[in-house]
Amino acid sequence: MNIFRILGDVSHLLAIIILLLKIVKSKSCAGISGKSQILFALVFTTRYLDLFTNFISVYNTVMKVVFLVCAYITVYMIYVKFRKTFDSENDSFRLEFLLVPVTGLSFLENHSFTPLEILWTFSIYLESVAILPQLFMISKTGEAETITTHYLFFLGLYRALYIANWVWRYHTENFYDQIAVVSGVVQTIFYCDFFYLYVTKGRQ
Amino acid sequence: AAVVVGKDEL
Repeated sequence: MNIFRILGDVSHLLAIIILLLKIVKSKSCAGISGKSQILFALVFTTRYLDLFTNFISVYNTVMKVVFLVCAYITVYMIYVKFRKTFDSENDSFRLEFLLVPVTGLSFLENHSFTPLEILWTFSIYLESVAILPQLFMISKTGEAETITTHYLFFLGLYRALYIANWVWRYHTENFYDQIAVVSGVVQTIFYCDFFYLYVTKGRQ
Repeated sequence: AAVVVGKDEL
C-alpha cells in the first residue's frame, strides 16, 4: 500500500468523522443533505458485500466495517435523532435522476455480468455522483457552515489522493482499473469548484 | 497495461 492510498483513506475517514461529530456535538444536521448521506450508505452497502465472500486484510475489513457503521449512524442522526433540525425543504435533489442512469450504466459497463460485480460497479458509479445533492443544497441556500466545508474538503482530498494512488500503482504494479479510475476522475471534478471556493473564501 | 479488478481498495 502506498502513501497516497493511506492518506486517502485517512482523509476519507476524517471527513466521515468530522460530519458525524458536527451533528452529534451541535445536536443539529442543519445544512447537511440527508439524501447524499443515504447515497453514501447505499454506496458502502453495495460495495462491501465482499466482506462476506473474501478476506483481503485486517485493515481492509476493519475500514469497511467502520465506514458502513458510520454511514448508517449518520443517516440515523439525520432522519431519526435530529430529524427536527434537518432542512428537508432545501434537500430537494431528485434522487431518481442519479439512481436510474447509475443503475443502467452498471448493467451495461462492468467487469463481469454477475450480481456482486454489478453491485460493486453500481457503488463505484453512485459514489462519483453521491455528493451532488449536498452541493446542490449549498448552491440553493447559498451558505455552508465552516465545518461542512471542512467535511467536503477532506472528502474531495480523499478523491484526489486516490487518483495519485492510481497513477502510482499504474507505474509500479501495472495496476489499472478503468471503471474505478474513470469514475474517480469524474467524481474529483465535482469537487474542483468547491476546492476553489474553499481556498479563496476560506481565508477571509 | 494489465487490467486488475481493484477490490483491495476502499
